[in-house]
Amino acid sequence: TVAKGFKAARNKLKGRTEITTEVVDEALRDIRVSLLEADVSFEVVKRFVARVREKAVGEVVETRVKTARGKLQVTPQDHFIKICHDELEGLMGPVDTSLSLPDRVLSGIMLVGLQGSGKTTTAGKLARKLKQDGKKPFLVAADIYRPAAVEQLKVLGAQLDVPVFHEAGLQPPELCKRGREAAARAHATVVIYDTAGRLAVDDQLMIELEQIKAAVEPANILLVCDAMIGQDAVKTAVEFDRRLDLSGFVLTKLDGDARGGAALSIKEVTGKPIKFLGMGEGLDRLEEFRPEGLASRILG
Amino acid sequence: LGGGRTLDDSVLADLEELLFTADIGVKTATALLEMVRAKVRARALADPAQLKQALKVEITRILALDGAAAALPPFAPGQVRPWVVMVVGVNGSGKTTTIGKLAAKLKDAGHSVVLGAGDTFRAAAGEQLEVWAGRVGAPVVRGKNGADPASVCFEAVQQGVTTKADVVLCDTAGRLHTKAPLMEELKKVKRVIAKAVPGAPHEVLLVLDSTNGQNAIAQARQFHEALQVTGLALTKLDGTAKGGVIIGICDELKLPVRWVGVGETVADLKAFSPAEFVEALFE
Ligand SMILES: Nc1nc2c(ncn2[C@@H]2O[C@H](COP(=O)(O)OP(=O)(O)OP(=O)(O)O)[C@@H](O)[C@H]2O)c(=O)[nH]1
Ligand SMILES: Nc1nc2c(ncn2[C@@H]2O[C@H](COP(=O)(O)OP(=O)(O)OP(=O)(O)O)[C@@H](O)[C@H]2O)c(=O)[nH]1
Ligand SMILES: [Mg+2]
Ligand SMILES: [Mg+2]
Repeated sequence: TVAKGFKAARNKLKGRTEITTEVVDEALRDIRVSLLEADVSFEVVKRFVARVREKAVGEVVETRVKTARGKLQVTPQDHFIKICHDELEGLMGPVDTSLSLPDRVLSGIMLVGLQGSGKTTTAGKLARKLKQDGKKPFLVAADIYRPAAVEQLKVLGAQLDVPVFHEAGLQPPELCKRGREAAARAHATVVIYDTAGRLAVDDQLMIELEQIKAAVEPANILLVCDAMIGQDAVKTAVEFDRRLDLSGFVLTKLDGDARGGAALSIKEVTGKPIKFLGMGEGLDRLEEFRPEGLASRILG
Repeated sequence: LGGGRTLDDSVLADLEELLFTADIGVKTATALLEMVRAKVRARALADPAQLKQALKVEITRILALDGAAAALPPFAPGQVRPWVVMVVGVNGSGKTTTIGKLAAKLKDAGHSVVLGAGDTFRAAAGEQLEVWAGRVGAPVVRGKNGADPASVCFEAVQQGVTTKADVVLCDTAGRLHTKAPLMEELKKVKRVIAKAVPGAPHEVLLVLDSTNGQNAIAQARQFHEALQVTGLALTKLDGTAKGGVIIGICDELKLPVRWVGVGETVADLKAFSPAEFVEALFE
């Protein structure tokens, strides 16, 4: 675990009145292993280690000077651990779990992502949460490809008593446009578009998403990402963000033991915030993102 | 002051990056690179191409388990009938889709197939399998919504027996391996299937999503411990994920990869080829 890595790093520094760059490098090796095992992207780990090293080596010089003058304020070990935690917090970024849902306007939330990441389930969860928040949600079933995808969303809508729009024979951009019109007629305040899973490298299907965006101009576009995802997280997040200018991410299936290191990577690389966490299959299992929870999980 | 970085160091650094970004994982990558370093030290290898080749050979060796790419079940006349496959894995890994594709392959090879809609939990799971059943022309046994998955699979296997089908494919609901009651449910499904046909299921197929990172190892360990997995299917290899985590899984658990999923249509299932997989890994 990364905690093991941090523990090992901490132990390497214990009891020293000064830390040398060699010890810092040794400690960083342990941390690097832990972050990679937590599925943090290779590049992000590289950058993290480089930044921590730069700061820590600077600290070494500083504490050495202080010792020479006879004052030692903080142990080098605490210095180092603090640098790591600060850097990690920096990677987690400022928390922004807000959705753009101004009053008296029909606002859209478009869910996108790889196959099986949890979009349809998340659509249901968001509808439930918004209803609880006093909004009037409306679901649009825009996955015309997956067998029984529309049926799946309709079952969730029925469970929540939230209307679900679908019209056979339409392509997704037109379908979403008509869905939005139906939402407006129903006096809904939030329309949630569930789209089909797709590969970031599938040009045709990525263009389809751009067309949906152009057709209904959703105020919120969320990439739904499976917390178990590995090194592919960055490629996927960057491409979806490049095409659609995402509002943020939903990280799903965090009720398992996946370390969720992808969370660090996608946030770091796109600058977009993680808004929600999927914590189970039930429609009540949606939480707002809290960095401490995720940081301590990635740290093991 | 960069310190003399030899050609070896920079080549090894490149290989390390390649392995890590392919989700091979620290433990497995370290072991593989140590093997390569040993060859470099022994002067057995000189140039970068040879280092890469040594890696390819070693990874192919790990993956080429008995049964890997031994795709269709043994169907010589008089052999086990129905051959029962129980399909398991975490949520969204591609189980239901893989069953549809596998059913098509089996039918194309002249076998009769029965599908068991063992996911009685998730919204529209039975409907999803029914669409696939219609596409391939195979009967599907369903229970009511919320029915006991074990009894649905039991009925499916029974139907396989009475209709003298060649293969029964049982779908199950996705579940995270960390959920003990859900893993217990799967164990019960397996026990109950054995009541319909002693010795069944003949294959416990764990479906792994190749976009997963190191968590796939935990999945494989836990599903294997609970159910004695006999084969793996690796899905979504048509994406940019390399599925490198499979190397450590095969090395540790000796579970053969039977199939790879390379898309969402009925034809997108290929028998696993270690050599092809390794080539793609190094692309
Ligand atoms: N344990 C757990 N399972 C989840 C979570 N979110 C979704 N799932 C499950 O993951 C599986 C896939 O969910 P879907 O909502 O169908 O995923 P999707 O992204 O719509 O899939 P496609 O439309 O095929 O791309 C289902 O079994 C869900 O019940 C979560 O937070 N935790
Ligand atoms: N690109 C690609 N997509 C795949 C592949 N296999 C499955 N999928 C897609 O992945 C998504 C999930 O597939 P399912 O078959 O519903 O997965 P599952 O494991 O049965 O999901 P649950 O029953 O909810 O746990 C669907 O959108 C499939 O079309 C594959 O090999 N490549
Ligand atoms: Mg969906
Ligand atoms: Mg399924």
